[in-house]
Amino acid sequence: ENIIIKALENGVSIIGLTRGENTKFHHIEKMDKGEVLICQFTEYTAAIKVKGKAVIFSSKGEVISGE
Amino acid sequence: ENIIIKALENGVSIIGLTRGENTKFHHIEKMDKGEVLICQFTEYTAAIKVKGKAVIFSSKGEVISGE
Amino acid sequence: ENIIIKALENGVSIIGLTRGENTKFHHIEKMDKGEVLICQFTEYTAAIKVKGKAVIFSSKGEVISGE
Amino acid sequence: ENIIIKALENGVSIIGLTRGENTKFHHIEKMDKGEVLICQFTEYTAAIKVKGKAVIFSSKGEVISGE
Amino acid sequence: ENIIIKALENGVSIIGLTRGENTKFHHIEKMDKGEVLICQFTEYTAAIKVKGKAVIFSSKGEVISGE
Amino acid sequence: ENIIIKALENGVSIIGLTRGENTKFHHIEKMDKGEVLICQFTEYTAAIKVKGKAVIFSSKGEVISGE
Amino acid sequence: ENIIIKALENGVSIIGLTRGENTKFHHIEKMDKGEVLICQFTEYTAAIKVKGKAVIFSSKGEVISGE
Amino acid sequence: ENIIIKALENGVSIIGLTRGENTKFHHIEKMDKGEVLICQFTEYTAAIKVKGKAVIFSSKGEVISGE
Amino acid sequence: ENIIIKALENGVSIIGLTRGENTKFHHIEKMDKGEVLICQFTEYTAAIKVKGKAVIFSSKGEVISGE
Amino acid sequence: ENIIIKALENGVSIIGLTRGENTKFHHIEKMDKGEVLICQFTEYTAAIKVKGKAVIFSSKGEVISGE
Amino acid sequence: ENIIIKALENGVSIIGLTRGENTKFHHIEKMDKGEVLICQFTEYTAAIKVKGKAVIFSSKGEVISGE
Ligand SMILES: N[C@@H](Cc1c[nH]c2ccccc12)C(=O)O
Ligand SMILES: N[C@@H](Cc1c[nH]c2ccccc12)C(=O)O
Ligand SMILES: N[C@@H](Cc1c[nH]c2ccccc12)C(=O)O
Ligand SMILES: N[C@@H](Cc1c[nH]c2ccccc12)C(=O)O
Ligand SMILES: N[C@@H](Cc1c[nH]c2ccccc12)C(=O)O
Ligand SMILES: N[C@@H](Cc1c[nH]c2ccccc12)C(=O)O
Ligand SMILES: N[C@@H](Cc1c[nH]c2ccccc12)C(=O)O
Ligand SMILES: N[C@@H](Cc1c[nH]c2ccccc12)C(=O)O
Ligand SMILES: N[C@@H](Cc1c[nH]c2ccccc12)C(=O)O
Ligand SMILES: N[C@@H](Cc1c[nH]c2ccccc12)C(=O)O
Ligand SMILES: N[C@@H](Cc1c[nH]c2ccccc12)C(=O)O
Repeated sequence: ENIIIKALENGVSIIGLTRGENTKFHHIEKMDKGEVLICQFTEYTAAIKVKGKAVIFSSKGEVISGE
Repeated sequence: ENIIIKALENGVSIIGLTRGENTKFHHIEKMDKGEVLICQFTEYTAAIKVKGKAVIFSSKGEVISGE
Repeated sequence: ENIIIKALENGVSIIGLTRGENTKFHHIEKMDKGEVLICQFTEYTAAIKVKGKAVIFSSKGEVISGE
Repeated sequence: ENIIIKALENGVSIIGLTRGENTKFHHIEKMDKGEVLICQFTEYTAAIKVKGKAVIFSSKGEVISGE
Repeated sequence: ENIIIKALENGVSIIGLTRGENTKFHHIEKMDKGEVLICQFTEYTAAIKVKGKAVIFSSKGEVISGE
Repeated sequence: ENIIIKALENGVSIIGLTRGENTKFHHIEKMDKGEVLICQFTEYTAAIKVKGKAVIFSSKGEVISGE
Repeated sequence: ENIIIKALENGVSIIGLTRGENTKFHHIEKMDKGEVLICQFTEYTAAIKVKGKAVIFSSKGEVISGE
Repeated sequence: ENIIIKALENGVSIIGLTRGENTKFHHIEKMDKGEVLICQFTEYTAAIKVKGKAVIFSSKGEVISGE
Repeated sequence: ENIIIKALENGVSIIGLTRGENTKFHHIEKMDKGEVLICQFTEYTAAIKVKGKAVIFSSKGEVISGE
Repeated sequence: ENIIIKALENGVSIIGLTRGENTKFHHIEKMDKGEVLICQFTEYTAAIKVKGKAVIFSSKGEVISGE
Repeated sequence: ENIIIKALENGVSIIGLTRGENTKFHHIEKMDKGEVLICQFTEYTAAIKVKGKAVIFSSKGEVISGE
């Protein structure tokens, strides 16, 4: 399954957390207002954290972050 | 399947419990109000515990923790 | 499939029963009111027992334990 | 698929029957009123018998035993 | 898929028929009124016969035997 | 997929036809009124013939034989 | 997937056509009125021909042959 | 998936086209009015051509040929 | 998945395009009005082109070519 | 999954983009008004670009290009 | 699953982000108004970023970027 994240303001961070015994941040994708990232879970990404105001589309519906 | 967790207050803990004979906490992800974590079950994570006020989105619908 | 369990009172026990010829308790996760555990069936856990007042969310709907 | 069984009275028995040429009882889980067991079919369990008053949740809906 | 059978009278027989070139009875589970058996098709069981008054729950709905 | 057959009269025959180059009868299960057989297609059974008055439940709905 | 065929008159023929480079008749199952055959596609049967008045139940609904 | 074809007139042709680099006719099944053929795509059949008046049942619904 | 194409005029061409680095026409099946072709994607066919007036049935619904 | 593209004007281009580290155009299929191409993603094609006025049918519904 | 992206203005960028420990841009596909790109996640593409005004069609519905 993939996750679609649309930034609703500048400076939103979409963070990839590592898969494995340790859980660290391996990548932070900076997003400007209106930009959209479509991303998957992968061999390297076992969790995704969203900071800032954005809307997250998944099979569970829409979730708004940052409020 | 992945689980989406949105913190409704500061200081929410999302805890990964180990897979295997022993069940221990392997990671605690601290969340501020509005932050969202999208996470999977993995080779290392066989259970996830949520402490504090948050909303949990899954295929079973929405569950509010912390009340 | 995973199971979501929300404690409705303090002192709820979520018990993992072993897979295999013998059926024993391998782990008891103590839960306070409002805490949520999302857990899977695994190589080690073939049955899950819930004691105390909690709500159990699964594909079969919601079941309330402890009454 | 897993089966969810909630005891409606004390002394309910949830019995695991062996897989294989012979069919014997390999485990009896005693349940008090309100307790819930979520269990799977496994390499060791090919049939499950329920004695006493309980409600059984599965993909086929709810069945009440013991009446 | 599993089959759920609830006995509606005492003395119901749930019979496992062998898989293979020959078809014989390998096990007869005697059921008292109200008792429930949840059983699978397995490497040893390729057909299940029900004698006596019972209700059989499956993906095809409910069938009442014994009338 | 399994097939559920309920005899509506005595003397119903449920016949297993062999898988393979030849098609022969390998087993005839005699059924009395009210008795139910739940059976699968297997390595040995590639077709099932029903003689006499019975109701056949499958994913295609209910079919009545013998009329 | 399996196909269910109910003969609506005597003398209905259900014919198995071979799988492979050549397409021949490998078996003809004669059916009397009311008899039902439930059959699969197999390693030997890649097509099934129905002659005479019968009703054919499949995931595509009901088709009446012979008219 | 299988295809069900019912001839609506005499002399309908159901043609199997070869799988592979070349596309040729490997079999023509002649059908009389009312006869039904249920056929699969196979290792030898990668396309099926229908000439004459017939009704074709598939997961896409009903299509009438020959008009 | 298979595609069903019914010619609505004489001289319709159903063209198989090769799978692989190069994309060429490997087969053109000429169709007369009313004729129906049911065809698959295969090891040799990675795209299908339709010229002339025809109706194309697929899981995406009906599309009319040639207008 | 396959994609169905119907040209709504002459000179529509359906472009296959390569799979792999580099993303280049490996094939351009020129389409005249009314012509339909049904195409898959393959070992060689990881993206498809459409230039000119056409309608694109997929499981996501209909999209019109070229406006 | 594939993603369909239609540019609503000239100069839209559809960016492929690498799979693996590092997350970099491996390809930027420039799109003019009305052009449509249908693209997959692949061995090389683990995330897709969209800059500029476009509509993104996926199983989660339609998302408009660039506002
Ligand atoms: N490194 C962890 C990341 C993770 C996935 N799900 C989690 C839930 C909670 C805490 C951490 C995680 C793992 O591979 O499993
Ligand atoms: N370590 C346990 C974690 C676990 C999963 N599900 C559970 C249910 C109850 C208690 C513990 C668990 C296991 O791998 O199985
Ligand atoms: N140890 C048992 C646990 C179990 C699973 N399902 C059960 C049902 C009844 C009793 C015990 C069980 C097993 O692996 O099978
Ligand atoms: N030992 C049996 C248990 C069983 C499963 N389904 C049954 C139905 C009827 C009687 C026994 C059974 C087996 O492995 O198959
Ligand atoms: N021994 C038979 C049992 C069986 C399954 N389905 C049947 C239908 C009819 C008669 C017998 C059977 C077999 O393995 O196939
Ligand atoms: N022996 C045949 C049985 C069979 C299955 N489906 C059929 C349809 C028609 C006639 C015979 C059959 C086979 O293995 O294929
Ligand atoms: N022998 C053919 C039988 C067949 C299957 N589908 C068909 C369609 C048309 C004609 C023949 C067939 C094969 O294995 O493929
Ligand atoms: N021989 C061709 C048959 C075929 C399948 N689908 C087609 C579409 C168009 C033309 C030919 C075909 C193949 O194996 O692929
Ligand atoms: N030879 C190409 C055929 C093809 C499939 N899908 C396409 C889309 C556009 C252009 C060509 C194609 C391939 O195997 O991939
Ligand atoms: N060569 C790329 C093609 C591609 C697929 N999806 C994409 C998304 C954006 C940019 C390029 C692509 C790949 O194999 O992955
Ligand atoms: N290189 C990363 C790309 C990625 C996928 N999902 C992500 C989510 C957040 C940040 C980066 C990513 C990976 O393979 O996993």
